Amino acid sequence: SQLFSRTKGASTNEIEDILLRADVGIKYTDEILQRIGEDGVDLVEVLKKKLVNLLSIDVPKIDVEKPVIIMVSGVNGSGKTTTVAKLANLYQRCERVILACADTYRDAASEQLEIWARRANVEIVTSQKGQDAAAVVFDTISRAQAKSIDRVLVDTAGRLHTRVDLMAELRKIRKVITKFRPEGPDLNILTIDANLGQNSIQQACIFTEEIGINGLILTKFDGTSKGGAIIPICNELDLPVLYLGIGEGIDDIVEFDPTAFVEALFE
Amino acid sequence: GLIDRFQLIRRKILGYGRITEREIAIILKDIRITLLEADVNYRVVKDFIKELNTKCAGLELAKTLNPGDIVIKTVYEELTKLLGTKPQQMEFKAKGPLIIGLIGLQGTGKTTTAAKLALKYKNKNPLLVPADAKRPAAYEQLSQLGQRAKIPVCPLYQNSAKATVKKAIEQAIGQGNMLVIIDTAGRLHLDDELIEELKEIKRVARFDYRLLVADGMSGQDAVNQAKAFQEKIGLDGAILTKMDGDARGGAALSITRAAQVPIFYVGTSENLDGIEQFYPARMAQRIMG
Ligand SMILES: Nc1nc2c(ncn2[C@@H]2O[C@H](COP(=O)(O)OP(=O)(O)OP(=O)(O)O)[C@@H](O)[C@H]2O)c(=O)[nH]1
Ligand SMILES: Nc1nc2c(ncn2[C@@H]2O[C@H](COP(=O)(O)OP(=O)(O)OP(=O)(O)O)[C@@H](O)[C@H]2O)c(=O)[nH]1
Ligand SMILES: [Mg+2]
Ligand SMILES: [Mg+2]
Repeated sequence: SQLFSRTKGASTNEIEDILLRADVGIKYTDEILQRIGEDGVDLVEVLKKKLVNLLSIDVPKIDVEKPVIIMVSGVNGSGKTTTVAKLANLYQRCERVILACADTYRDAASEQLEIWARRANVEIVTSQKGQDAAAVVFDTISRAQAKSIDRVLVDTAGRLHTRVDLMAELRKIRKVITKFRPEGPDLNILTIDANLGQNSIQQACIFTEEIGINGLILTKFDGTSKGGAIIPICNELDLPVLYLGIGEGIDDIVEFDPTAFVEALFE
Repeated sequence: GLIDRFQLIRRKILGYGRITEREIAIILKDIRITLLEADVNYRVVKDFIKELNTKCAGLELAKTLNPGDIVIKTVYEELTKLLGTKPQQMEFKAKGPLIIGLIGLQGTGKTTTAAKLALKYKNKNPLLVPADAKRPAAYEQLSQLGQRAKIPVCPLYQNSAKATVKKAIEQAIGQGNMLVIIDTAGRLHLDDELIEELKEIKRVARFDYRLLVADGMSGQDAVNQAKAFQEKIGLDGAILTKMDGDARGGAALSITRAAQVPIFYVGTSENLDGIEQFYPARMAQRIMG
């Protein structure tokens, strides 16, 4: 294939350029290039196998009584609300789903998610006057239990991991969930915008430290960014990538495939 | 950070009173890593290091006591130059409203930035224009922001960005607004249809300033995005958002290098007052860590 001839016999310098351009970062790039060595082997094939291996992490097993609780967090504009809509649309094919609009901060957050709930044909709970995010989540899960709903999706407000007060709010939301599910959300997802650089690593580290993330969704993968920052993230934190966001439409979500991802990175 | 690493190198070089090409190479290697870690595009870094090498070779380093310091000082100066040298402002016109368009990728902060800019220039009697007919509740978002800032937001017209802009400009001229800020929908630089929509809006709006609103945490692709918007639509400046986080902001260099436009402002919080003047020298320091 054209890809094979382009990268066959590629030098470490050429490979370094490919990894850097993909936002893998110089630190991890140097690390992995040192490890695969220079012994005349097709470096690209060795590297691709290593990366596919690294990214092949088991997704969390969900074996609980309903409702399954899914929480989505991440920095501002990373695609949480749209991702919640996409997930809701996927699940509602076979299950009853309800959304919790736990973004009580952003202008028109509930209006935005309400439109998506209608499009996905799922129920939604938004905040009553003066309610905080944790209270919305409490109400939603209570309602889900009462009405025997299968899945609760919690959309949270965007926040920078450097904001101590906002990370505390997120811990509070998680704490409310533990009243229903002691181990916390069954899927505790962090959205990572594929356009971002090395800061994604810090985001993943802090969010995991604060609320125990157990899965990633890489959004905006339909652009020209390669999303390679998930490689050092997976190396550091062993977090599985569950889905890729590939557009603004409700159907624009696909399951993560490590092999396809690594191939695309080298194109 | 970089300064401590250089103290170590300095102590090695110091005492010799001169610096060799090899020692310059060591310093530049370290600078390369620093810039790449800061999300500066790898090609921009390559070119920058080459230029630094030439510049350092030309310096009279052998005659100085602290050649390492001179090299570092040169790096900061060159970076500051590339970032615009000194802070720049937009210029208002003597007659007629200044028309600003905010464009960029999805989720970078255009809508909040529109409101922030309007508040900053409140004395220019600004009008906010919700030229995003695509995103769910986009109009409601700008409308609520406008209410909090006490700045008028014109209505969304015929569910069309182009029609909304046309009506808005007429309204602004009629009402004597001195500033019109047009918020547009997030779009990919590769989306031909949406780029075409932007060209149509451009024809109707006749922008004085087309500002790229870019996420301060952007990675390597910032170069392609900035270049594409410059080539396809044209840019007159940029605003770098979400700089209240701990991203180093190498995207700033990608934008000034690739799109060749000044960065006017940085977004520094989610609040309406979270917008500040961009200072090239401060950005250089932040990038260098
Ligand atoms: N191209 C593309 N755009 C996306 C994708 N996911 C989300 N977006 C867009 O990114 C923008 C931000 O999405 P939101 O869902 O509002 O992001 P958010 O994380 O909820 O934002 P905040 O709540 O403000 O923090 C919107 O314009 C979305 O349409 C994706 O996979 N591809
Ligand atoms: N911390 C911080 N958050 C910001 C800043 N600017 C914008 N945001 C947040 O980023 C998120 C996205 O902002 P929007 O203004 O909706 O972005 P947009 O570019 O209009 O998004 P689309 O219209 O969907 O493309 C919101 O949560 C904002 O509050 C900033 O400077 N700092
Ligand atoms: Mg949201
Ligand atoms: Mg917007």
